[in-house]
Amino acid sequence: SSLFVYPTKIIIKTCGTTQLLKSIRPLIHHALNLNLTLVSCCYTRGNFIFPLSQPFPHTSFHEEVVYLENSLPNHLCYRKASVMPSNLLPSHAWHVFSACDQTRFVHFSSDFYTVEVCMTELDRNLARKFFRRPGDGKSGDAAGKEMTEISGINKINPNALVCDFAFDPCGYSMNGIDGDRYSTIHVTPEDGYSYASFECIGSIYDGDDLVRTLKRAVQVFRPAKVSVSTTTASNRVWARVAGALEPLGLKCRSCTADEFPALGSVVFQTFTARRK
Amino acid sequence: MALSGFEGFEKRLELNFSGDDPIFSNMGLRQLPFDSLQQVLHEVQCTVVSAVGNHYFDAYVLSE
Repeated sequence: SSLFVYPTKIIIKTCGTTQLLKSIRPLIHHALNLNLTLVSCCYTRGNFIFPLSQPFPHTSFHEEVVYLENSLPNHLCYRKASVMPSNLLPSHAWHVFSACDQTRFVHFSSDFYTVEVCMTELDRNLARKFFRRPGDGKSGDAAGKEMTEISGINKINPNALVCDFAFDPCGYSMNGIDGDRYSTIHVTPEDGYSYASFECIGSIYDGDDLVRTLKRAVQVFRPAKVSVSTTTASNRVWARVAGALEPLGLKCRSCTADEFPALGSVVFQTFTARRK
Repeated sequence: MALSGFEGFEKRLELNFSGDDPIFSNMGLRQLPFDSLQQVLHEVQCTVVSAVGNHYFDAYVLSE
């Protein structure tokens, strides 16, 4: 799991049975003490593999939306919740909620995009790299650093400063920081429910950077199923995604788009390996 | 699929703020005391296991 704190933005991404939405009220409270007012909120997730294990308020998307609605101040009056389906991979639907105030609704524009990648059915040999050797005597930081190198994660963005951690007996998380841009990877390598995520932000003026980065990130895991959510204010960044994944033997099976307040366009694509 | 296991799929929350106070314009939320962040993360049921930062932002790896 990861937390990013910018001067006027906070991003929290958590897995397992965490109760992420319970952070909203205390964060708004702490920000108010710094004379900062909430202007927009965005919540996204895929389909849980084990939905029945999720605690309140994550027991269903409906329950999450009710909780979000009740946690946000009234001035965030432009709100939308939607489940973006994948026709071929119903297990990979994308859930989006966004809300913003009037200023953000009228004047929102951004040159940045956010890409969220969810990968399942990882290559078994590659997933093994995210298991620790029993009794290795290493700290989580040291073991994490080793996994970053042997997996090739350090080559995704060689310019990034990487902060990594290996969990015991398995699992891995990293944050990459490169100027004002973050990237993050989380890995659950156990066979039967193996999962890895990759997320990064970029500028619409970056050219082919996204293609290179996505290729490198997905090659680390060689998953059988991939979903990619691309969020941009006004650009066809999503069109570059297939160009990155199809040379890796992944075929685009579905593509859904929708508009959200304070986010712009969210495009959700799913891919499966041609060998399957 | 296994009957139960660790849930890999994440939940992601992004909050954006604005403020008029020039004193806070450079650092803003980065001025939050670490105790306050820990308190928030306690609600989520996470803790910080590793951290790094630069001129622009702070990044924390969390438990779970």
